[in-house]
Amino acid sequence: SSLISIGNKDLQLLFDTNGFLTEIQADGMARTISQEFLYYVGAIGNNEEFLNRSSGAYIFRPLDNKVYAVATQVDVEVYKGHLVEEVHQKFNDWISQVVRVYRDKPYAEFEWLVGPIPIGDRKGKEIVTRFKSDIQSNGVFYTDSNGREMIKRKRDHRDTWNLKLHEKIAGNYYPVTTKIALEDDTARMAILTDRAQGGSSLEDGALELMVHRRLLHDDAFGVGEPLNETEYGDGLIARGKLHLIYGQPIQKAIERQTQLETLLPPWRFFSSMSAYTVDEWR
Amino acid sequence: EPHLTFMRETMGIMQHHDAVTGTEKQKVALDYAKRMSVAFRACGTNTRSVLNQLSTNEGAQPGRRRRSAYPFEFKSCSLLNISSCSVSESNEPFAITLYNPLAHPANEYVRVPVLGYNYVVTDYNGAELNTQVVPVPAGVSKIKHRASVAKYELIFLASDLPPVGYKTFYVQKSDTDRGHMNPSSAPRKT
Repeated sequence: SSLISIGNKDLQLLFDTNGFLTEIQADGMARTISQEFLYYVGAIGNNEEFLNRSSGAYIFRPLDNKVYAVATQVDVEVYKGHLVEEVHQKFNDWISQVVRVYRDKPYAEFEWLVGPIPIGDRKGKEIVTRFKSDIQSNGVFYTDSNGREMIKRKRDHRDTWNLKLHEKIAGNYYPVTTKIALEDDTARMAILTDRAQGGSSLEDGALELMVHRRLLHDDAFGVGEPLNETEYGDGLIARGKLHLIYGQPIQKAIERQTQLETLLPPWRFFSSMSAYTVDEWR
Repeated sequence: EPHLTFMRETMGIMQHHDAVTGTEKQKVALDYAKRMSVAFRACGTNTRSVLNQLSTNEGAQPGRRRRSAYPFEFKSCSLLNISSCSVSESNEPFAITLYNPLAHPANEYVRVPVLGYNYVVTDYNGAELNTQVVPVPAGVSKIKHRASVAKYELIFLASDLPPVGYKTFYVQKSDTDRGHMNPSSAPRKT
């Protein structure tokens, strides 16, 4: 086999020869899935015109509605043990990720590291991660409302008026505080976040979340400066975690439990024990 | 009380719509980060005091003289997300205490930045736990301002953490070579 696989008895992730996620086996199913990092170039507008503003702190507004891939091949290292199996992926010099599955956890963890976003080409960039499955979601997906109930979203649609979208990407982005999900009759895919992010489903079966952005123009909504964080030198590096839960559509209890455990993890306190042996400590 | 009040006031400031959405000016973002850092550090004194009262070693060892009013540090490592912690990166044995804020028991895979791969983790019963070691990802170890010498992450399962309660684990370097724990990546398949 040319595939790399990691997992536990309930969940298996397979990676192709280019290092990308390609298949998930969970809940008795083997389904196609992919995950990659992409970026949008921020729009540069004329801020004196209300409908032609730059992408900035207040608004997400990609230039020309195009998305760009960051890598066609990923460097990978695989570590397998009896507690966790993980794949270390390097997409380019400023994007890397660890994908891991713990022995008895029902989810896969994607720990991403993005930055400093290069701006040598004088283009602002907004980085997203996209999970693409074969789930027939028919344009419907769900985002949470401050970690409480899930709200149904439909691509290119608003419930109370006839919508004509001029910006197909930004117009379909919604706030995600802790969870974004989609499903059909046979499978459900949910992604839990560790922080508030923007997210969408721009095609059936696909979920994407924005993880980091660096922009060179103010959007003229009030902040008065571009979102270009250079105080620490080259720009900020961000690191965070996503949890992927895949299974039958009825598996929502696992999502709620995982949500609690990941958003309210145990507090850790460290104490030097140089003055105590293990028996004295006990 | 002043420590808690500083945290309360900071959390109040963090409810401002610019703080919630990230539309504050950069200088203000830096001030927010500074206030949060000071608030966490101040409240660290409170958690240290409380945990030392709860975990006093008097009684467990009658006649033993306490070394100080607060013998254990109970330090927070706010850079654990980039695998950096001064206590666990020293060569000394250390204890890690996990406080579970949930109202039900929790199982947590703990990841601790360490220097090598020969470690023993012991629970309060004296039982040795299963551990695993993986390298700190290359992307993390190359972060320019990361002041850490940790090359590995030690992983163990802290099971059955009591609801709104805590458990402590003792971590020490092993005298014997536990070479089987040396993490090595699987060969790249082509």
